[in-house]
Amino acid sequence: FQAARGESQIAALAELDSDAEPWSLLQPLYGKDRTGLFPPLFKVLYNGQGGSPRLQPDSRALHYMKRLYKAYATKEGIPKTNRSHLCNTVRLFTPYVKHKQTPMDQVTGTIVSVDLLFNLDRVTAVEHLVKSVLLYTFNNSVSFPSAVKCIYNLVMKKPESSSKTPPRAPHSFTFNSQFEFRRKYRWVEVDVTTLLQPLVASDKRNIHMSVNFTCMKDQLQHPSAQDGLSDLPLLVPPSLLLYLNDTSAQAYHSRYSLHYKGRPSQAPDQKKGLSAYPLGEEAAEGVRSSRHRR
Amino acid sequence: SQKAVNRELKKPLVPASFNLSEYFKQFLFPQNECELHDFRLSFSQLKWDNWIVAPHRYNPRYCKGDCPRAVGHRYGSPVHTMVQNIIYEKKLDSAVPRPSCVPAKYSPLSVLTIEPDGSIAYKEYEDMIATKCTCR
Repeated sequence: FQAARGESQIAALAELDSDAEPWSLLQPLYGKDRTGLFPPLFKVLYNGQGGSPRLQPDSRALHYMKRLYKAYATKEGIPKTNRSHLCNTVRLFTPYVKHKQTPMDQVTGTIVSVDLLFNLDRVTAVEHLVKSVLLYTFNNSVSFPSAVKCIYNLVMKKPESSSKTPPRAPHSFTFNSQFEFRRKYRWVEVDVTTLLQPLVASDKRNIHMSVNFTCMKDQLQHPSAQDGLSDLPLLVPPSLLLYLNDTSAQAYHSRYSLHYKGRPSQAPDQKKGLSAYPLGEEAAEGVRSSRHRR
Repeated sequence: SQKAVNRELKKPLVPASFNLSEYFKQFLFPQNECELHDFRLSFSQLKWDNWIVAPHRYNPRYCKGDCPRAVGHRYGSPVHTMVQNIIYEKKLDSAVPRPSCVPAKYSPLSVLTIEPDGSIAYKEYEDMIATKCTCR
């Protein structure tokens, strides 16, 4: 029977027209989904999603992830061994923006909030959250006449309940972080690990948050600082970056991440709030802290 | 007669086309021994470049070649492999094949992909590039 099945399999393959897309050759010949056998990458190929139309990501987000790739892997795609981060997976989500912000309030300098909705369905159950940041990327490096101080206020909201259940007071908690914009940044990261940790761990995949900035009024005296703020690129909705440790057998586990396999992920401390470091410095900081931890 | 002896002496010992070094080589280094070969693949060839952003080139490499007798020291093969080789060579059972040349070690691969929902994922997968061959 095995031999016969093998022949029918070969015959079935031969029937596929020669110029069929390669992933169609991976289609289950018996119609039964066997994707559990393959690592996630081949699961995509196996299901033929390789060719399915897909939403195109934001160009700034793609540029940032290409830089991250260059920092983490060689040209041939081999993960660099000198890396300090504990994760073997990084996912970047662009938001569905719910409310457009209104122009900045001239009196208090507050840039009115924007509501963000993120759908994290792509995060699998075996991916444990190590760190999460909101990422503001600038088209070109932004320079301010002087350091600009802002208060960043983020409110996490319960995903809107369906019309059946009685409306409840929005379950939200506020997260304040103060940070300074210095010269020449291509991106700014706001660490939101403590907010997302419980949600991702409890398989919540729809994240609803509202964000607003209040920049110190005295900074606005200087007319050019005012100009600097009015076109502050923070008005661009941020992306959500998740640093994850994939604990499945097919994922690569460097010696760093083995410490974290199966343990409650130890997110870095939140006191620093904003980490507006270029990738390199943060990576170096990661080495120091991991050495300290060890 | 003298003439016949002279004629015989003039005959070359080995055919003119015979190459001595080639002849000995087959004993020193068996032809196409089991070893690692490159296979450079670009995802655009597979039309996957619309969702695999990086790397641009992927060389999974593969193992190919004959397993020589002395597989032990050269490939770190277990004694079982030599037993299988003897059975094969002595044709004790035609169903028993010659030991195969297969990968023994791998290295991981990092990929950057665009997911169907438009999000971007950086993932590191284990065992994606063969780095060493063995006979089993």
